[in-house]
Amino acid sequence: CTSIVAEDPSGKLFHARNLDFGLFLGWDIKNNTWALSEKLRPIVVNLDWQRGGKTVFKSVNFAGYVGLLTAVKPQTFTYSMNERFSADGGYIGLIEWILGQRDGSWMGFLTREVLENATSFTEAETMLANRTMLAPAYFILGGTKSGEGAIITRSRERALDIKRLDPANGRWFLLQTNYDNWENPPFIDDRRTPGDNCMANMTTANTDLPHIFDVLSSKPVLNKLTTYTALMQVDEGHIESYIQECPDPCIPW
Amino acid sequence: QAQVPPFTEKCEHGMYPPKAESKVASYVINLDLPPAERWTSLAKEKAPQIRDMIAEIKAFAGAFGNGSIIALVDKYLAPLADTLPYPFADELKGIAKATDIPLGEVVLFNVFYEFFTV
Repeated sequence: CTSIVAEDPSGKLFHARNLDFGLFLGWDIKNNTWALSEKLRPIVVNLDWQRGGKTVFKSVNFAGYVGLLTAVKPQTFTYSMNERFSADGGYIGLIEWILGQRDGSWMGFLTREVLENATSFTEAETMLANRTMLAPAYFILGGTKSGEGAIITRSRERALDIKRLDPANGRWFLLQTNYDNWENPPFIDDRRTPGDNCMANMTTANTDLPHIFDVLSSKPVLNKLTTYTALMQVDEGHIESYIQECPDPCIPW
Repeated sequence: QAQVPPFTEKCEHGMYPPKAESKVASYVINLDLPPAERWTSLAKEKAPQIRDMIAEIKAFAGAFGNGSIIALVDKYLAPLADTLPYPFADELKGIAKATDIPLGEVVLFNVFYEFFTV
């Protein structure tokens, strides 16, 4: 996955992501596709979650999956989640849960709770940073005010790091893939460097959803695992998403 | 034809808007409905595609352990639903009912992230 939070010169915030999933789950050598990614694309849906006839939040989901991977709470915050691989992975939390140790939160269910209940960027950040979880993750948040953007790197127990937007010091965007931001990504899966380069080429003056879509459509940020691209703008409570396919030649991940 | 590292990096321009057929359709989830009914309409409409996707996961899992993993899913993951916090257990049961997919397989899809992060 690749998530981006970016701020334009006026302080307007944009949040976008590629959802990549299906690695090692069956490579179709005839069509150069991942079998599971192909099956996920037809079930991508935009959801408008309403209470009393009014929107509480909007999300992009896989039909049948009740948790949240990509969402916007209008005029409040935007959210996306990237997978974080770890030896201390979610299967340990799952076994603990089955054995009766149930103090941790499931990723998808915690994020539902955050989108339903958090009333500010800060509150969402606190909830996502501090709850014990069954699995590690990267949470990417955008707010409504200049500088409100964060990558929360989570272990199962705690936030290992929170990296924030800092436009006053030149950090006008944050880009997160599937590796800790204080370490170099592996050379066989470096989507961060090309993504950062394309964002820098875009420049802060051109920051808007169409230009960020260009970055997310650039290989290898776009790859054979990419199922959809979502674009969000918090002030307008806007979310739109597009099924993505990566034409050959294209890196498998 | 798949490209292997080191790849050629090129920043795309003018990709937006993408083709109209790639735009994702929108649905409403009514949080005022009982959890078991919130997903009924969407789940029924997408049932064939959800079944296809879960079949793919089962085919992958079935490649290991001669189908024993699938048997474990059906046996142990359905009861797991009742340990999940409100309202998720009821939502998953509603989806299973609407799609006619075994509850254990709906649970598997919803906890797949926890399985997969190793």
